[in-house]
Amino acid sequence: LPSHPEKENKEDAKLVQDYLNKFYAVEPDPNLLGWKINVQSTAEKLQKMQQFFGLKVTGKPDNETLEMMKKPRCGVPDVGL
Amino acid sequence: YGVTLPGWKKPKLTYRIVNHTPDMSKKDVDKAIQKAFKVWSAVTPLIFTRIHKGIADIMIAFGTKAHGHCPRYFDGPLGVLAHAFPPGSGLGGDVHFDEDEDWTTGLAGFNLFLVAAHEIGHALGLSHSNDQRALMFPNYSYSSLSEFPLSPDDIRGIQSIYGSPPNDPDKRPATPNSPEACGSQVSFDAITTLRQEVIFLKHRHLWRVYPDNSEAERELISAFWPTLPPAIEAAYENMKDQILFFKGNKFWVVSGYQVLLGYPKNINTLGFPKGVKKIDAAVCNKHTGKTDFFIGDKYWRFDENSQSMEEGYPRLTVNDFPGISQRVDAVFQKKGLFYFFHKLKQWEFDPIAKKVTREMKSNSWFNC
Repeated sequence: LPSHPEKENKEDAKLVQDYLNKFYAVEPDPNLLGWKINVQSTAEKLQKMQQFFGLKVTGKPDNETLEMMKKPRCGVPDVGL
Repeated sequence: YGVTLPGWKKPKLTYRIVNHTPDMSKKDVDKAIQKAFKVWSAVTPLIFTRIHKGIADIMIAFGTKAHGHCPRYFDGPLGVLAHAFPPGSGLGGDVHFDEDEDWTTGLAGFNLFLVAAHEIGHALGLSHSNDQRALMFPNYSYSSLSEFPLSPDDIRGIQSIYGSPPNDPDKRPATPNSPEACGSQVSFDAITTLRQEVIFLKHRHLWRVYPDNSEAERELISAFWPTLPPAIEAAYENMKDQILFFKGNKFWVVSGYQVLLGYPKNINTLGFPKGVKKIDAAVCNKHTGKTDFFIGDKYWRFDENSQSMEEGYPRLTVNDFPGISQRVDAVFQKKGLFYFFHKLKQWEFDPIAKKVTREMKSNSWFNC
């Protein structure tokens, strides 16, 4: 049994949020400032990330997705530049 | 692949290494970064020159957490290893490495050459690719192929921005008869292994066959080794992680992308008599450290350790390789067995039992 399931969940949630904000946040186009910016949901960003890495597109932070997020990588975003 | 246009508007670019990681000697850092730039200059018209003062197009620096004016921050060991910015002024084109990582020249830690080659791809206008074999795939992975980091996806990407190198003899459109690996009439000029891969050469092209039997990749020989001529006649992998290529009475030694200085050399420096004008095929037996050179119906044996030709050669090939009576076009060794090719056929030969164990079509390695 996981020793602290709720603690692990919190850590996983933070990992997911940080990862998606860093690599899958669509940077607002300065020309569009002032327009209503469509804020993507976490699930949408997660789906985009799963699609990019060829994972099962579930929109949920399953184990495979969490493992991919823990791999050392480049700091440039994967989308939206 | 993905691009962030418009790319650099000039072919001559400068770079400056602002500071060095203490993990490696300065010389090794300089060499790794120079080699990383060569990865890209080999397949584009771009020329990179290092400067030691002032503002270069591509400024390279090591930093931790929040560093200088950079809007992105590093996160301590692991996680994000490095980042870079697309071409432009100011931060544009700059490359930053996370000094909290363990930077190395080899397999341990994170290989600086490999990460630098990836980040320079960004500095030249490439964004991330979702092709897991591409250098521009976001995650770090060091494999035996890392000496050849560029995949066709990377080459297509960078050449979509800058075109191919000016001296690319293959600039001409592919000849209509450029062979496909699964064609019924395919034969090979030369074949060599490279660690886990088998590389088949024909005219100006090569095919890389991977151990996991995924689809072979066809590429231009010049994409890797622009100074090698087309129609190589023989090739083999020696005991020092190098490949030797032969054409006519000349041979080249390559290590990774580099053709070693001083090559091509004449084959008589290996100990062949003047009368030998060309090599048909060659293979190094990794178990004995001896290389066999096949010419016509005879073969010579070369000792890789003493770097000298053995006495008592040439001998008739068929006497020592029963069943191999045709002229040998190409040969390589895999898992101890030899594979001799002649035109559309190949023979699997067991050097210990000294007999042919199978006959196959030449393109049996291509999942046709």
